[in-house]
Parts: sequence; structure tokens; C-alpha cells
Amino acid sequence: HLYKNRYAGDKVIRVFPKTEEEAYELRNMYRQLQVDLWQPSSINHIEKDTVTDVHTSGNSSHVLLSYLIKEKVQHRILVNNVQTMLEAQQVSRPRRKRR
Amino acid sequence: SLSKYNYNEYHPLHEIESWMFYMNKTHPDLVSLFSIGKSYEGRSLFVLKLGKRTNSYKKAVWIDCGMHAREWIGPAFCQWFVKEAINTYNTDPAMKKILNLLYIYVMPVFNVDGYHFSWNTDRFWRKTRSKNTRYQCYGVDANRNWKVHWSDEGASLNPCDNTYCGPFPESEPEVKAVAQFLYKQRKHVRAYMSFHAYAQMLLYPYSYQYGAIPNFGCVESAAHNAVLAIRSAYGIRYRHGPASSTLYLTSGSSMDWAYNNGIPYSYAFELRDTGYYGFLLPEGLIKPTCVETMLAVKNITMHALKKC
Repeated sequence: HLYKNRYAGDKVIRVFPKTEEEAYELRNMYRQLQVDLWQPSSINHIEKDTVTDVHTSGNSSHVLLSYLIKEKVQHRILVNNVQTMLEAQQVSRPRRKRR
Repeated sequence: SLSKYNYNEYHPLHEIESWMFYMNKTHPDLVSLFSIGKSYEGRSLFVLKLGKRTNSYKKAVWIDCGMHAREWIGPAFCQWFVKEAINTYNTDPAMKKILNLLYIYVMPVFNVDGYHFSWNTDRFWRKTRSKNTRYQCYGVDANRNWKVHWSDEGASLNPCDNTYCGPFPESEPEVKAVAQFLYKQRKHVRAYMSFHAYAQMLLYPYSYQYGAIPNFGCVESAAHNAVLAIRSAYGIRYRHGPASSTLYLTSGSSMDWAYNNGIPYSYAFELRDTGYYGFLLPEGLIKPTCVETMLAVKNITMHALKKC
């Protein structure tokens, strides 16, 4: 496995906080879950109407998705399994695969 | 031989370095290679200097890629740019003019330690790899570490954050080396361009405040033409404008530092995409991204030749 399978089950989720309260809750949740924020670069930039792309581990993504569904926060899963995507991209490199 | 080097794939650091040596060796009339210092982990910080050699005074343009380790499309673009510049010198009058009148400094991988780490350990590593003596967290955001409103808005003082600005400005040897080089060359350098991902934006100063820059007209006009050029290739739309209002407020950025040190055309590109793949932009999209970005860079470079 690439990167020793460390991204197995990881997801990238796009979240659209539509109110200041949602943005506030997201900031808190991201801090607690210690997520890897892709966009914006810092949790402090998350405000109402800021598109946030967040990379979460398998366990954290369960917690985050449960919250988003329960609170009806608009969101979309961009990458369902980061490890699978990395490996799929690796497979498309014939030269490296041969190595 | 690297004559069949594949520009449509991402390369690890050792391959990029071999490629730089090869370009230097095989194109002595247009390319020279030098190191401006060492990274935290002791790697050389290589820069390629492109341009027809002459005894007369020439202005210059600086291009850096890979300041943030996980943004792999950046180094891929820098390599593409060098390849295209050399290969089209004799066939493209615009490129001939650029390389005859200017030197172009290209630093394909700014954050060499971080880039290496992103290949071997953590694909999504962003920062440098310096060790903080008091915390267990590694690295500094190389684009928050410059001596320009350092540690102000949009930067973190927490060493574990991805936007950690470092213990002091230019604490990172990579930042210090480039700052020293650019400072020495500041009278020659007309344009600074730094390549990041992802958002599809072309940004110019200021990042640290909302006010307009004094030469807004020239810089905005060049940016406007550059994004039109990008769109002309595959229809991809880029937003453009001051970084503070187009993206968000940040401090200690290389673009602001370059501008405040006298480089009149200073830009940061946020390359493809807008999040469908994010940092995992497939290799199949390297070529279209580089083709359209090449048009923008040539456009800005031509602007930089004019008085503002």
C-alpha cells in the first residue's frame, strides 16, 4: 500500500456553512477532530458562506458526517476514500508501476 | 539520458534535481543552474536561470513553485515552463523576445524537505520540516514566514497549525535564502510569481490589508489579460484581484514581501482545480493546467517589460 495505508477510509468533505452559528460550530468541531483543512488554509478563515474542504480520518469523518446530517448543514463528499484515490492514481502511472 | 523526461507526471525530488542538472548540461546557451543555500535538512536550494547570455544589463523575473509541499502541480508547472521556454525559443517570437531581454529565475521546488516528505511519508504535508524545540510539531508555513507584517492577521503562532508563521520572520532557511537572493537582485527583478494550488485564482498584493497598491492599474491590467489568456486555452475561469479581498487576509506572504521590496509586478497563482480533486489533481490534468498557465505567465512577463 502507498503511504503504508495511512489514508484508508479517509474522506474529503465539502461543507457550506450558511449561518454564523454553523460556521462557529464547524470551527469548534474541526479543532476537536484535528482535521486537515484543504480550503481555506486556516480554521479561523471559516465564516458563513465560506466553502470548506476538509480531509478527515475514517473515525473523524463518521463524527463529522453525523453532525452535518443531524444539523442539516449543507455538505458533499468530494473523496470517499483517499487511500483508494491515491492508489488509483498510482496505477495510472505505468512507468512507476513497472518499477 | 533524460531526453524522454515525462512532463505529464509528477516527479519525486531526486528526479527533479536530476532533470535540473540535465537541463543545465544540455542547454548551456540558455540555462544555468546554481544553489542559493541549503534547506533545514541540508538539501540544496536549486534555481535555474533562463535567458540568452549577454554582457548588457537585463531585467529579470522570478518564478517559484512548491512552497507548500502537497501542491504538486506547482513543481510540475515550473518544469513545464522551463521545457517550453527552451523548446520554443527558436520558434516563438514572444519567447525569443522574453529570453533575449530578460533573465528568468525558476525555483522548481522551494520547500524541498516538505516536498520530499510528501512523497515518502505524508502526501498532505504543507509546511517546511524544521523542528520546534518546545513542541512535538514540525514545520512552518513558508508563506507566512516572510518579513512583512509577520504574525499578523491570517497567520498562526501555534506550531501545530498549518499556517504557523514560525518563531521569527525568515526563521526558515528556505525563506531566508530566497529573500536574500531577491533582495540582492531587487533592482533587476520586475516580476515575482509564486505558484500554489488550488482555487483557480490569480492574486496580487496586498494580502495583509484591504488597501489598493499604488500601481494597481498596471498590475490589475496584467492580471486581467492573464486570466483571459488562461480562459482562451480550455475555457477555464480564474478569479483575479487583491489576495485580501479575493481570498482572505494573510500576513507574512512572499508576494507581499516581493512587492514591498520594490518588485512592481508581484503575483500568486492558485492553479487548478476548484476542489473536485484538490491536491490530488490527476496527472492527466498536468498538461492542460500547464498549457493555460504558460499563456498567463508569458502575458505577465510581457507586461513586466513595459514601464509602469
